[in-house]
Amino acid sequence: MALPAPLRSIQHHLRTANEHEKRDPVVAYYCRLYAMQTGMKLDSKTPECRKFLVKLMDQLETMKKELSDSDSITQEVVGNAHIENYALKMFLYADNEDRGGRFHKNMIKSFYTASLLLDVLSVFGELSEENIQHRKYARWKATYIHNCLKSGETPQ
Amino acid sequence: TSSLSSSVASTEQDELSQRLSRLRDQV
Repeated sequence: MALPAPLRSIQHHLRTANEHEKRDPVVAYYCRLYAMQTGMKLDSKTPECRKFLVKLMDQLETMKKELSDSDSITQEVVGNAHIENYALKMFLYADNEDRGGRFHKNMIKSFYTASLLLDVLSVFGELSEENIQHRKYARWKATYIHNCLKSGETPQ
Repeated sequence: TSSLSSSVASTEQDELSQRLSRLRDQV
């Protein structure tokens, strides 16, 4: 289903959910939960947005049933740790590549995905200062290295 | 008509909020 324009800002989190459907369904579930919560704040009144959000809710309810034997789904405190660990793993991989001077698409994507998953952590409560800083750094690095590779410059 | 449609929208919105609360109820 096409994403209505007012909900555009959740498109990257929904894409991350799709990419993790098989690899890590817990990540996919919480990305969609974040998208749902954010989408409801953005626009849940216009018919096209409401229709989209109802479908997303259907999907979340189905996923919750399918994953009912996972503690990361039934206990949000476990889910919080799962998403945080996953985000930091992505961040550390990209940071290690960066410090080793290995600049490539995969590490850019890892920095960006880490920043999206740090957004997702907000479904569990306020982000820690450390996570806010990691998110800012990861997003900036992803943009900076992407632009360098595009223009043929070597990132510093 | 506009108050009726806004009332329908608000009811559907509440329903969505309720579903979200139920979804997040810890088992």
